[in-house]
Amino acid sequence: VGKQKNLFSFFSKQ
Amino acid sequence: MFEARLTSGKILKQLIEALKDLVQEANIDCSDDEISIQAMDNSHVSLVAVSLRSGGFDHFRCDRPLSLGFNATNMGKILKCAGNEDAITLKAEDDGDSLSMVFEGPNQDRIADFGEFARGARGSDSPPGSRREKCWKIDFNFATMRGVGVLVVIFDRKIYELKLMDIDSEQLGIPDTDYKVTIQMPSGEFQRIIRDMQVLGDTLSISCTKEGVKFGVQGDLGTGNVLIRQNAHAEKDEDRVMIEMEEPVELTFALRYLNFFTKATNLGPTVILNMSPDVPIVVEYPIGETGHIKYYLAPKIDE
Repeated sequence: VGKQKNLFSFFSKQ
Repeated sequence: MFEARLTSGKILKQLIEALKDLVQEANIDCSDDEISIQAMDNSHVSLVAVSLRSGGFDHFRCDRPLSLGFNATNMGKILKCAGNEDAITLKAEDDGDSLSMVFEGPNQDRIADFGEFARGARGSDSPPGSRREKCWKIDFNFATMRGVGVLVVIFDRKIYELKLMDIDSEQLGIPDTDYKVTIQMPSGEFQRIIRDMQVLGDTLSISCTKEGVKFGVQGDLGTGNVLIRQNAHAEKDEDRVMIEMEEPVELTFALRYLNFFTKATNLGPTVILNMSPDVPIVVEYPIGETGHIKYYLAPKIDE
């Protein structure tokens, strides 16, 4: 079913 | 100084309920325009973003931007003390270490006739230097039995102080995105689907095609599939299902997190799902004209 990504793969830290 | 009064205090109660299982600690960021919260769960898989615009409050004052760090469980415990009909006022000093929360019952207008008496009744209890003019408004709600000469004092204002904390939260920059698929559907129906699907497995696929939106789960027990079709002309707005699609999208997600998101169902009749290939889904619950709570959830991706 695929690997769970975390949000840092998509959004950058401010 | 920050001070904001929400006539419908229930919104605040429901908001904290809607995030306290996902995040333990967060900042309430106060500015001239809004109060907002952005926080991630411990595993950084999901993010919750709340915005309540200042115009949605019946009183709003924020002299300078403030970050109020709070423990969500503790705030939830205090907000449980507020009635669903109560107005809630939040107050914080610029350099204070606590957030004052004032709950008022819905019949505050009754006090107006008894201002003079109330000021007297308050008497020496008033803290030195306090503004008596305000004291009677703060502590009591008065009702009377005219002609009989009995004054009934109803204690109908509760003041709680929540200890604040310094929270070094990681803020994420979320780019404005044009999503390939936008689905608006009744929030109760979405909640039901998530609840039912959890019986069968822990990963949900959401697939949007011109046929409609298919929610699917596969588990040891068996499989489940629910198809939702566009229904833009339902009699009631909140029953409508509207699907805008530029291209078909299919993504898979952990049901555990989607289930946390549905704690926001009480905040409004509608939920909006935004999806594009290989990016987090946005699950948005609009809160009337006041604002929204949005959840972002990273997908599961084949490598």
